[in-house]
Amino acid sequence: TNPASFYADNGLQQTVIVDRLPRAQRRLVRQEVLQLLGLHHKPRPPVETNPTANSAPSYMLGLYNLIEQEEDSVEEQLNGWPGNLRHMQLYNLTLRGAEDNIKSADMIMSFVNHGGSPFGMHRRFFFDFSEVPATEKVMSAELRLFKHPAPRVMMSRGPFKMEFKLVRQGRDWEERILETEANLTVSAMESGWLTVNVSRATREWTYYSSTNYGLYLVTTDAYGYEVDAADLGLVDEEGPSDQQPFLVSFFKAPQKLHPKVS
Amino acid sequence: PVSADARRKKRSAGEKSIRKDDVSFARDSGYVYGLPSKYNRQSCGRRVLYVSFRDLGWQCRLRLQDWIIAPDGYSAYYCHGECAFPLNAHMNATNHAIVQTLVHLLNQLAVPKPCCAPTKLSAISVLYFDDNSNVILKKYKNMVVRACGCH
Repeated sequence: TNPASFYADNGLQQTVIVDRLPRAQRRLVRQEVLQLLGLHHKPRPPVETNPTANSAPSYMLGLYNLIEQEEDSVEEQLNGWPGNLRHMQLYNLTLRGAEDNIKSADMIMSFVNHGGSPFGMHRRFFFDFSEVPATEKVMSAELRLFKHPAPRVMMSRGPFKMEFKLVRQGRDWEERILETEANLTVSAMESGWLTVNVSRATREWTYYSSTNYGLYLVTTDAYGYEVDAADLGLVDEEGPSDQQPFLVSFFKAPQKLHPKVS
Repeated sequence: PVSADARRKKRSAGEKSIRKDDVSFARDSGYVYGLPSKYNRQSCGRRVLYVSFRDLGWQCRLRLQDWIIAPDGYSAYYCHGECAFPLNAHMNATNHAIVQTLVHLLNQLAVPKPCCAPTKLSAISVLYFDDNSNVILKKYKNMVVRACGCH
């Protein structure tokens, strides 16, 4: 009924609860903890009923568990931690590929897609990088998309080429230029999470957020005809929440020459 | 060096011998032994300080959603206690701290005692939502005291 939030011992191996702070002081202490976390205010939580069940939070929770267990060997994690294994299987998370990024990153951030509904056959992705400090160094970034097996009629048209294009502003303010960012070849029956390397685009969006016009996905079949990504089994914003596309970026904090000691 | 006669005199003066139990009690309870109980002081050591995000109302619960996904809280610890003579009884005293203690005994007004401060710190990772429902996993360095010592 009266949560304390801070627990300290009294030097006699007895833990006492610091609950006798006046309300104003307690507010100050909360503010100090927020500042320690590098935040100016308490973030507004999502309004959904269970936001951690969504694809991005669930994936990030898997990463968090991996980091917490980093001192253990990979074998121990695989044998003794079913929750971790489940996350690893679900998101193709293996330490082999992501080990360097996860271990050396100071901040890992997932971004929700604000791309909206598909634009004709093209699919648009937009991730808001305006809140990311330009001083953060982008190590790498991955776009993650979930794909179901395509209908059998699509099998004869494969393999399919997924081309991710970076949207740039042209000379005119209305002009937009599409520049190839990444390519991926998938078969019709392929299912699971697809990972696309979008590090170059993410670097641009971080350092120059005003140049962020998002990504376009153009999907073509083996004969060069355009295909709707939904027909290929790609999950869009209408699909299940735990299969929504999202972007994960690995950041390294800038080196401070004279860090402020607190 | 103390001569054998002097030692005998001291013993006969009824100096209280220190039992093993007393020493272990003093060590466990964090008090410096050898001082009158009135002046008992805590020796430098790591003390418990736990910050509960859950009790702050910042942690996600099934019904009440909030912004920190994990962890529930963290053991920050803090260093507290005195670096008094003899420093051998204290944790991780540096050679310089021992010298400083001796110089402090000679000139208490000019030279302060060594400080009880963290010697090893470690990081914690916090997973939280931002204002745009993005999820951030951030490593915060130097948040947990691993060891304390006299500097």
